[in-house]
Amino acid sequence: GETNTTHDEL
Amino acid sequence: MNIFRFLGDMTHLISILILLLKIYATKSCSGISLKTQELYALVFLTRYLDLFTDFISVYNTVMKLVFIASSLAIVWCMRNHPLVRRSYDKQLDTFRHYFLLLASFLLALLLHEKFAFQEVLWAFSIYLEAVAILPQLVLLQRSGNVDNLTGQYVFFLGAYRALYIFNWIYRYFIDPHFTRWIACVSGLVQTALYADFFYYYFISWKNNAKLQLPA
Repeated sequence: GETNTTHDEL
Repeated sequence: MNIFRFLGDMTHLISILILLLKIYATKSCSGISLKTQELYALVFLTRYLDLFTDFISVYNTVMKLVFIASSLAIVWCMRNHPLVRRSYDKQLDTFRHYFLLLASFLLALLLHEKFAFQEVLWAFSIYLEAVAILPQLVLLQRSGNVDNLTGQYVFFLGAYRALYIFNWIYRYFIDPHFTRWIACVSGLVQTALYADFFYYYFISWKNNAKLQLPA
C-alpha cells in the first residue's frame, strides 16, 4: 500500500 | 502506473530532449531562460533526495537520475559553453526569480505533508516547479518571435503538466486513498500558466504560421 510519505510520482 | 502518467513522463522527457537537441545542433540557447533552467535543476535536486532513502522502481530511479543530469547539463552549457553562452538573451531574461524561490520556500514551511527536512523540501520543489516556467514565458513574450524548437520545448513541457492532471483524475477514481492536495493544486496552477501559450501555439499550428506571441 501507498504510505503518506512515499512520493511515487516524478 | 497508468497511461496518462507514463505519457506525461514521456512528454517531459521529450521536452528536455528537444531542448538538448536545440542547444547541441544550433550551439545556441537563444529564447531559453537560464533562470527557468536553474530553477528546474533546483526542483529536481530538492525533490529527488528520496533517491537516497526510498526505492520505488528502476523506472523511477532512472528517470530521476536522467532529469537531474540533463537539467544540470543544460545549466552548465548555458553558463560555460563558449558558443552557447554567447547566444543567451541575458538582457531579456530579467524575471526576478529569487522572489519565486523565497515564496516557494515560505509556502513549503507553512504547507507540507509532514514537518520533516525531506518533506518540506519536497513541498518546496512542487511549489517551485509550478512557477519555474514564468521566467521562460516572460522571455518568450519579450522576444516576440519564438523559434521552432523553443516553441516545441514549451509545448511538450505544457503537455506533460496536462497529462499529469489526467493521471490524478484517473488515480482519484481508481485509488480512493489517493489524495495529493499539494501536488494536485500546484499542478493545476502550473498548467494554467501555459493556457496563454497553448492558445497562441494552436493558432499558429492551425494557420500553419510561425509562432508569435503578442507584445
